Amino acid sequence: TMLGVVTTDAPVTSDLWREMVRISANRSFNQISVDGDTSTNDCIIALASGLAGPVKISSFNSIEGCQLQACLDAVMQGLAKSVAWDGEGATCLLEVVVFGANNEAEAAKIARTVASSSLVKAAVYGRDPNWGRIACAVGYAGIDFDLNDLHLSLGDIPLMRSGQPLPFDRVEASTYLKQAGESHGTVKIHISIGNGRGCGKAWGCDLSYDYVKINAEYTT
Amino acid sequence: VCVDVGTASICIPAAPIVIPEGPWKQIPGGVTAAKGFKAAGLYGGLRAKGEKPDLALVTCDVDAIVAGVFTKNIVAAAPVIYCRNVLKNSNTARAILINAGQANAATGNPGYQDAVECAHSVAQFLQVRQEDVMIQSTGVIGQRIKKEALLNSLPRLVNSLSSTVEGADAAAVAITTTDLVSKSVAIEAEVGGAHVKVGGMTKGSGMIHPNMA
Repeated sequence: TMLGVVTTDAPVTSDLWREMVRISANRSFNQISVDGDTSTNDCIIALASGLAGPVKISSFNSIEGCQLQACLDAVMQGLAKSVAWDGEGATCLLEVVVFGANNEAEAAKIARTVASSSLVKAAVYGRDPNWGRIACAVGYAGIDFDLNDLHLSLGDIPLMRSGQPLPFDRVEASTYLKQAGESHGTVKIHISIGNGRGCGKAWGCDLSYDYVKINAEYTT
Repeated sequence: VCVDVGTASICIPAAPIVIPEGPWKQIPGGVTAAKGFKAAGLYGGLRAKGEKPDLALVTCDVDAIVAGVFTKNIVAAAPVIYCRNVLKNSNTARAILINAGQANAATGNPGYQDAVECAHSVAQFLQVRQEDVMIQSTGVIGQRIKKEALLNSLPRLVNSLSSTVEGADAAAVAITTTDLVSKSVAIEAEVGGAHVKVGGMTKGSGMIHPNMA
């Protein structure tokens, strides 16, 4: 289960605050996955005291509305990433960034599908730069794209370009994954599927033996 | 973060939270960084094992505009149903009570009444309306809240409320379950010419694939 409480002293109207929280949740907590199980209790409650100023922010399109949304996104993404980083049994955080989609929602869907893939997560734990599993998850995400536009990279190491696998230094790529695991750091996967302006991010973690151990022993 | 009493069993480190770069600066404190907020966390005897804090309270000195996003799981926990019902008719809130240990999910009508009773008791202590109190629960599914232990702890919890970083940290620890780290962060930025603070805390380690609306 994930729970969250967000507070701000920004003066904001009720309707706008609810819309802002909805948007930020979609850009943060709704973009993480540890094990693919949706809890009965997931909940974020966000309170705005309004004590920072007298003038209420009421427009989503105003400068101050955009500024507050950006602040809310930053806090909620930071918190959401920390949940994925602390995933049961995890040795590293997985950050998936998708570019070139038609819109943010499509990019986000692909990113989360990759971050949620058990086979991608297990490969990361095994320090296996398995571009095939990543490409597979991109393909079944339910978003249409031209295979010839697919580019993948692991950190700074390109693995696929224009839908074709690239020669790469397997030891270097595996070392990248190993170092992230040993330092409980971040593995970054970059994906491009076209020339659209939509981009999105998702976060997960690797899948280790410890995940099974923890949940086999946790009585429900 | 060490809170309440000094035993090693209740200490967990804070998560290294990386905030995206932007026109803001990270500041100390989590849910208490913004003006008007207090928080507390303590051990109330709800957890099955250990004496890590398991009860948190976040309050606001004024009627705060409230928003919530909740799991779309049809088998929603009692506190989720309770909060959704309250937010249908109310735009403001004054407090959030959170317990760890029992999820109060799949507990039927008695579980829902537990959530209502807990909100009612907090409201009495804070002298606010019952619908001003939100409830969150986490822990073992299928178990009702250890209500007696919770209610007995409320006076101490309310008396522990603080606008300090320590108050925010204590609350962040108290909401954890299998988490290895507590998760709390705050930022400050200029918004529309005013210095605005946004802070938060979260918990979560397993059963994580949120789908909230």
